[in-house]
Amino acid sequence: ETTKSDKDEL
Amino acid sequence: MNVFRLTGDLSHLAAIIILLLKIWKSRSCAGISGKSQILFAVVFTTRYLDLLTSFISLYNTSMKLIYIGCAYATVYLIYVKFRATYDGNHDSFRVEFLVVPVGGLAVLINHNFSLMEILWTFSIYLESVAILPQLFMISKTGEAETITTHYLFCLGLYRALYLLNWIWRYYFEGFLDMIAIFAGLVQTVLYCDFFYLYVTKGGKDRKKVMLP
Repeated sequence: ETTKSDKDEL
Repeated sequence: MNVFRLTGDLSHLAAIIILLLKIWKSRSCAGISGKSQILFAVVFTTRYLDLLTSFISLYNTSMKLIYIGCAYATVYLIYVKFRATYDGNHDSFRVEFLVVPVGGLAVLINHNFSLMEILWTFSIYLESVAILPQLFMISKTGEAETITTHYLFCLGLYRALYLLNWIWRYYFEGFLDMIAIFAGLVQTVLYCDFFYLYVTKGGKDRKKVMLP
């Protein structure tokens, strides 16, 4: 999935 | 994690610490927009709700907790501890003009129509414009203390570095988050005018940076 929010990023 | 992401995070952390220390050491929050700081506290709170639902890494959890903690500490210093020094008359940006459209946009354009995703998206959009009350305040008073300009520089640099991080991730991981990229671009562009002044007026004998 390439368009999902990345909770690893701050 | 790549070098742009890490330096971006550290730049963000530096900005937050610079502001906290500035207020604490000078015992004053003159020239600082309390409204921007409240918006940042809202940004961190709505974005890091995943702290309650998932664990990613020690680094991730620690940084999120530090950001949230510092954001609320800053708001506390401005509105409670050093309230007497808060320049409310100059902090007159109408925040509802940011929060309402940003909330609407988050409901309309998001990755997934769920509460967590909408709040995450809201925080991304809100962060991109949260500095406007601060920039408005500086343009109104016509000046900013040197330490405040360092704060703004680090804060602006952080999202610019994230843009490089996203380019990196697109090429090496195929990762693409259009919402974050779009908001990050808007956020960085808002600082461009300030970056220009910071660099051109920056120097050994700079005391204050004036904004037009």
